Amino acid sequence: VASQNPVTMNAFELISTSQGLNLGTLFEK
Amino acid sequence: MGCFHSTASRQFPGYEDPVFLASQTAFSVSEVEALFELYKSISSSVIDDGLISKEEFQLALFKNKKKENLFANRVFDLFDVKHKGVVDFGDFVRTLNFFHPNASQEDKIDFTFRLYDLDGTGFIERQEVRQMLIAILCESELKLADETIEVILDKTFQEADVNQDGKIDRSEWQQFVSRNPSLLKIMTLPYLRDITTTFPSFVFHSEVDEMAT
Repeated sequence: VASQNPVTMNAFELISTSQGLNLGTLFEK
Repeated sequence: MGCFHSTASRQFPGYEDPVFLASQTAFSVSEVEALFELYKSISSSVIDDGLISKEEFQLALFKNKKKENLFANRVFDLFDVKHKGVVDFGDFVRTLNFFHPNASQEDKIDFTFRLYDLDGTGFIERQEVRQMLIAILCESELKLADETIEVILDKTFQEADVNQDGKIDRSEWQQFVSRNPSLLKIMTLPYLRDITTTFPSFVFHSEVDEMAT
């Protein structure tokens, strides 16, 4: 999920690592 | 750019005049036309009907149409502004506008609130956050014990849910994000600054005069 220890992160920091939220891939040809 | 007049783009369902879309968003006319090149490629990847289905959206996102993902579904639902089950060109441009580097922080915060308010009640509830945490753990194959998930939820709600009513309202979300600005990182796509160089072929299909760009 992330390089940081997940337990030290808040829930939304963890959630925002989802591939489904990384719209940058739409622009990759 | 009026050399290559074509009416092909106008036959796309939901196609809107780039000049009009540019006037409503942070995009220039040329950028809207470049986005149309991307839109055409996504909307024809499974069925060439000029509309983006959820399957096509996921294919563009993951390069694999079989991948089910809670967050991709949520993002698609927010792109599907008219709730038709498909995304048309106007929806596509207006929603990508939230991800523009020049879009306001307020708009970006509002978008993330709607994204995480899974059932649209106007609150981000603890069970919704739990559901999203479980989804991210499945996606990443990271294993966390149920008690650890509850610890993360406790910590998050202690910080975000100021009035401690078990749910996060818009104002609490705004304050929480202001204290944790990294949560907005997903809301800015630097690619949108370079869209005309990524999709230069838009110049061959441009329907507007250079003066308008």
